Amino acid sequence: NLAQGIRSAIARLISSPVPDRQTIEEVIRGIQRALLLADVRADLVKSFSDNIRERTFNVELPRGISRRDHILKIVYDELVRLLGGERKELRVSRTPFVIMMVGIQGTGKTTSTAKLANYFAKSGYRVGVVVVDVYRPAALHQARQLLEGRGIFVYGEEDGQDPVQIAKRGLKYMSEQKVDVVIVDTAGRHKEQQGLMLEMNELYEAIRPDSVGLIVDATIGQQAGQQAEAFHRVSPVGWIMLTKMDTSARGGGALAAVNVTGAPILFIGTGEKIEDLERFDPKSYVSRLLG
Amino acid sequence: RQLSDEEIDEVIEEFKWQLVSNDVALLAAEGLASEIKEKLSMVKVPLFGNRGEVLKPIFREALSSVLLETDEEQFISKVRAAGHDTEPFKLLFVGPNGGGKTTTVVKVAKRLKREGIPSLIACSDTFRAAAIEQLKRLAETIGVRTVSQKYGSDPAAVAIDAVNSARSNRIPLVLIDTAGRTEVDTNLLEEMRKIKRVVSPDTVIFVGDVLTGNAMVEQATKFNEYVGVDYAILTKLDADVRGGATVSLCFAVKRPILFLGVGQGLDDIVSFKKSEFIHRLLS
Ligand SMILES: Nc1nc2c(ncn2[C@@H]2O[C@H](COP(=O)(O)OP(=O)(O)OP(=O)(O)O)[C@@H](O)[C@H]2O)c(=O)[nH]1
Ligand SMILES: Nc1nc2c(ncn2[C@@H]2O[C@H](COP(=O)(O)OP(=O)(O)OP(=O)(O)O)[C@@H](O)[C@H]2O)c(=O)[nH]1
Ligand SMILES: [Mg+2]
Ligand SMILES: [Mg+2]
Repeated sequence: NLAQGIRSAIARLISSPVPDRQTIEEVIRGIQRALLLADVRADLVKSFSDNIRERTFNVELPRGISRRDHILKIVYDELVRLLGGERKELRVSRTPFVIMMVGIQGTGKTTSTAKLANYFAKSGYRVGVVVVDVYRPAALHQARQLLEGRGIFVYGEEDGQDPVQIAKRGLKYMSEQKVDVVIVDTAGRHKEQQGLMLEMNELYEAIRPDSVGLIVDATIGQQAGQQAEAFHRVSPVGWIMLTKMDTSARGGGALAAVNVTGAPILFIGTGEKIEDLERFDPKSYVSRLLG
Repeated sequence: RQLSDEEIDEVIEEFKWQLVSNDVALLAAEGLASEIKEKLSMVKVPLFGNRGEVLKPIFREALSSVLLETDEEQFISKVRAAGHDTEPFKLLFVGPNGGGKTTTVVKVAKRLKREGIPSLIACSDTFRAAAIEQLKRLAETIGVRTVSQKYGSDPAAVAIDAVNSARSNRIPLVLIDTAGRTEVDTNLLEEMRKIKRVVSPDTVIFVGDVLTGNAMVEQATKFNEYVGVDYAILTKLDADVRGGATVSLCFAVKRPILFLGVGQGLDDIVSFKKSEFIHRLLS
């Protein structure tokens, strides 16, 4: 009868070991759409799907798995691989260990500095924060208020003008206090602000941080890669933190940032409170990316 | 000759990719693409050579009908006229975390002050660290007074406090800065709805970040759902952005863009001219 005929036709189609061009195209289109909705950069989505298409055409479908699930598995594995495989650590490899936080205006650097400071303090380290943002009104106040009562040192200069000098004095103060981990909070900036990008390079050269964290807003769209590249050129990025993952955004912009800096994503921000910090897990990030 | 079905799909795909790579949210790009599908099926392209001449105007028209400008003069006159009542004109600013609300509130206050309209600013972000200090310091630089209470106090109460103070001091305008919030935090969305209910502002302005990708659709939709957005201001246009988020926002909530933030200085605010945007989005 007709129902049985259709059912077996579909079964044949799904379990066919020979790649069906149309089915593959439909699945790939669906994946492209999911990735674009997740803010993965358009050119990455294109090159990624070309790569996947090529691989699925040359591969026989394993038994007992639909074409769609097969492709999804390839995509999932490939994305997890691009993100470094498993969770990575931010190792405090020497003392004092100096971390510099950089990123575009409003991405959550100051809040993330406080979160990270708390994270290390909870792990038993002696922690200090140096605020070298001389532009944002009440930037020092903000860091102090966030870190109040947590036994974390905060250094900043109320009417400071020169971020490099403040950084140097701050680091000196921190070493006097025998601090193990120092986190330097910098002013927000973007790639079109030549003067500020130059300043970032000066800060990098003067501080010589052990680790530079690029703080990326998960809601960012197609600009993530270009902006990350500009930061990477003036202060080599060691790792990435994806903030505001507690929004409707899936943070696909981070893939472009990873792509241009070669840096792993180590942390995500999941809210405005000090505790809203999690270690980045590539597998759950990719599942969320693929919707 | 007319375009074949295959060609139409091809043109639509091209249009979508062009928009998406210029930061337009996928849902907005898809929506616009389906809107031009009909036009594409009726258009005549040259038998040989460049069909771009015929297609470009269709793309431009699609963007022109979705993007909404505001007549700045008209807006300012409306605020100035309201200032002659005994009741202060109230502008409520809302938006996602770090989008530029606080800086924008002071930019708008400065812009209106230049037009001869004095104002009072309510520090209704009673949550975020140093939010009150940040706003006070910014407002100080342009000689505009602020009204605040302590951290943890009711944002609506601070706003009412400011309105009362404006009324008794005959200040015609109150701008209310609120805390950043996400489109998925129902508690904070409810808090925002309550602020609106208690204060009943004359105008609600959504301040968003133009660097935002697909989240812009959900952000604008949810904020509009909870408090009704009258105007939007998008910030950080100076970060070399194609400005696709303007399309995403207008597509999602069909509300006009009042201003654009083009820098961190208090003079860095301009009006939105859609023609230059359309040119950039299609180039
Ligand atoms: N929902 C949410 N909000 C966050 C997160 N991280 C930071 N924020 C908020 O984002 C806003 C901006 O945070 P800041 O820490 O001031 O950002 P910044 O990068 O230091 O800003 P600038 O110094 O001006 O460049 C604040 O309202 C924070 O509370 C997060 O993970 N989730
Ligand atoms: N480059 C640039 N930076 C801007 C613009 N508008 C605001 N900023 C910066 O973005 C950062 C965040 O601005 P805020 O005014 O604190 O944003 P907000 O929405 O009030 O943030 P929350 O209250 O924490 O949610 C600050 O560093 C501002 O200087 C703009 O148009 N261009
Ligand atoms: Mg900061
Ligand atoms: Mg604010």
